[in-house]
Amino acid sequence: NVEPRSVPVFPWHSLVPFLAPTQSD
Amino acid sequence: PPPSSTVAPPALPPYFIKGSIIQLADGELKRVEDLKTEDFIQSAEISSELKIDSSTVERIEGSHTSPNFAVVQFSVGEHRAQVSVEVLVEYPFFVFGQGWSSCCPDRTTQLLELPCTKLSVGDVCISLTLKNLK
Repeated sequence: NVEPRSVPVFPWHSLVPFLAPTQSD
Repeated sequence: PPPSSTVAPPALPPYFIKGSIIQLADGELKRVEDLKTEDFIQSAEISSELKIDSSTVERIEGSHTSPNFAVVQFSVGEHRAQVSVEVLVEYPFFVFGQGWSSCCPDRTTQLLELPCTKLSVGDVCISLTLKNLK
């Protein structure tokens, strides 16, 4: 019998770079 | 055979390894290699804080710091703000309508087993900003 392993789950936004331009209002 | 490299690659985030389980904003689970453009767009639509921006690759240069790194210059969002990021050459970006791409796709495939194409000038990548950024 193979014990089920807990698999890490990553949120979708981890995979997307945060390219936040500086904005002036 | 190619000459063996003695440089230990810096660690990449574990979620880019083929088979990694990714949770979309609606709770659905997908493998990283199965993600589609729509998954990111729909997840951002559900998100109250994040929005997708289009980031066009304007320039790709080798880094002065290390041959393992590249400097990618993006034009971000409707205001075409210039943003440069220094990343490992195997670091994957998601290109709209295309999928994972990196500066060195052979290395990405070798290290992560993630199917990957060559990131090129003119590619439009998915990036994130805050919705209420003022």
